[in-house]
Amino acid sequence: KEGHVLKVENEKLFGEFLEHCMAHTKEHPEVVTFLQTKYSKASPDFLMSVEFRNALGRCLTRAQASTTKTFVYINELCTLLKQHSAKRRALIQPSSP
Amino acid sequence: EPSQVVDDDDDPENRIAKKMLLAQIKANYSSG
Repeated sequence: KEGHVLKVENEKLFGEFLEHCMAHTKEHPEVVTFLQTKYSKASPDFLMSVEFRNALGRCLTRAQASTTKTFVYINELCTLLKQHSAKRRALIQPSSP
Repeated sequence: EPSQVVDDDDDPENRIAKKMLLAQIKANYSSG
């Protein structure tokens, strides 16, 4: 149940972050698309983790506080999502011994 | 009185992050 709550909470936070980014990266909408792609390729376990919620909350709060650093926080989240991509996880932890 | 325009590129950290992101997008696009 806790995992489900975190998943819903993280999805909501990510949506808020995307909305904020869309409003502040109008010259480069492809950046938001790139972030969404990274999100869709991330491991489901990571997407419902406390680690992701904390990172997302931190980035959203900071991005809202300083709108001149939007790309910095998008880049930070992209890097984190890349580190936890489902493909990368599969390579590091093979399912069969 | 002219209003002060804030440009995202005024922030060096933001400028670097933007460059990095656009380069990654370009690389992804090129690789298919």
